[in-house]
Amino acid sequence: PDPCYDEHGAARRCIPDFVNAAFGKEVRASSTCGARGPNRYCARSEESARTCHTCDASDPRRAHPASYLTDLNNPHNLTCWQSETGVQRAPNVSLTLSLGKKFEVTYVSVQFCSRRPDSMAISKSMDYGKTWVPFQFYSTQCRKVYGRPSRAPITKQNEQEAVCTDAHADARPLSGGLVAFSTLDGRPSAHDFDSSPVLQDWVTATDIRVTFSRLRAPGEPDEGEGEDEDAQHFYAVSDLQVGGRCKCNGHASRCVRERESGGLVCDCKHNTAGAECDRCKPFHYDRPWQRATAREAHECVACNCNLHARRCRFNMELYKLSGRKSGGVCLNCRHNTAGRHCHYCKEGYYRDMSKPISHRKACKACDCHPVGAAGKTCNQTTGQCPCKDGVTGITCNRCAKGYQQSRSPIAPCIKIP
Amino acid sequence: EVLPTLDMALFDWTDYEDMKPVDN
Repeated sequence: PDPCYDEHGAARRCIPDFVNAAFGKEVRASSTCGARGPNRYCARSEESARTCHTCDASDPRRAHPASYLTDLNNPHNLTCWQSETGVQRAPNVSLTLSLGKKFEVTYVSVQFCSRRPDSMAISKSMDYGKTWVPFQFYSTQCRKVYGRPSRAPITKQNEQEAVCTDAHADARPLSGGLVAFSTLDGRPSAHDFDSSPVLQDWVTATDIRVTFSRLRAPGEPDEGEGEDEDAQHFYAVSDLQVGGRCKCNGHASRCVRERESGGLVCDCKHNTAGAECDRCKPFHYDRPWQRATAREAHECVACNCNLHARRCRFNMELYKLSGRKSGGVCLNCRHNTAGRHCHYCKEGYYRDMSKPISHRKACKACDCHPVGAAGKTCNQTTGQCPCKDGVTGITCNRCAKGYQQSRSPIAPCIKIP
Repeated sequence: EVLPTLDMALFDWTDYEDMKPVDN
């Protein structure tokens, strides 16, 4: 059964499965160790003493590529991406992940192999990387590093803004640890997400970027200080996860690869279309497009054009006047029909009542006589043309009883003397 | 009784040339 329809075939809201949208996707790292030749790094865990190793991108056994961030995360055999060393003196290091389409992100998590950085930011793009907005900041010095207050209260007014926290900075574990950002956590409208366009927008992202800004806070004690210091300063992450759902606005239960572009798109139902089912299918504009909710699927409805038009447009005024039932206006009515729904015959034609209005020959030409008729428009129902004095017949093509044809086209029938 | 159809050929179009239907 299709989750987008109930057992009676009525449309109902449907949503794609919850997934790790990052899994298997490419991550662009601004810095990766060993990319410019082998380099030495030293790590220290809680239990063991400091040990040094070599990172070499050309040797698979010693490489720590960015692809390790989104591969299968096996806790018994951790594969870690690792930045170049000396990051304490270097500019920011960033990890950029393209999700390929809009997702509604529930959380972003970063599982560290190295110690957690003192300051990092998570940002998102909603336009495939053209522009970026902050999603969340972590720092022990929020004001100094990011110019934001620490742990600022989240209210209805600012619930679509990034906040800064030092919640990640617990001393233990020294190395490793998970930093997870829950996009709706603490946001007042989260309990009524369905009717909060602000939060629906807030959780929407096409790309995620994690930027490590500072490994250690100034003055923080540094093990092995002085001795090969740079080799200890690097970022290492085993897993970057983006938990969420493919954004389909409640009109699809899955996303599929498009055949032509290979990109991910929603498998739209409810007569919707677009990568995110964010518009109605052509000719289905009788109601305005709306996101589906738990209570109402807001299915797109075909315009009623009685089979005489292939295109229509939506008119909000008419929709409101109809009591929010129908707002479609048919365009280019064919078969000599006219009107909003192509529901009557255009001028010069009349309705053949023996055929339904949807029949392609439902409208017949008036065929008013060029001389006998006073005009070209006939009665819409009967087909009777307006006849000149003394003329008769549906098309005004005969002289009435007691009249005879004259030679004048102005008065074609004159009374018999 | 069937009344005869108006015979276009019987009309004198001299003064009404612009009204005369185009013959297909």
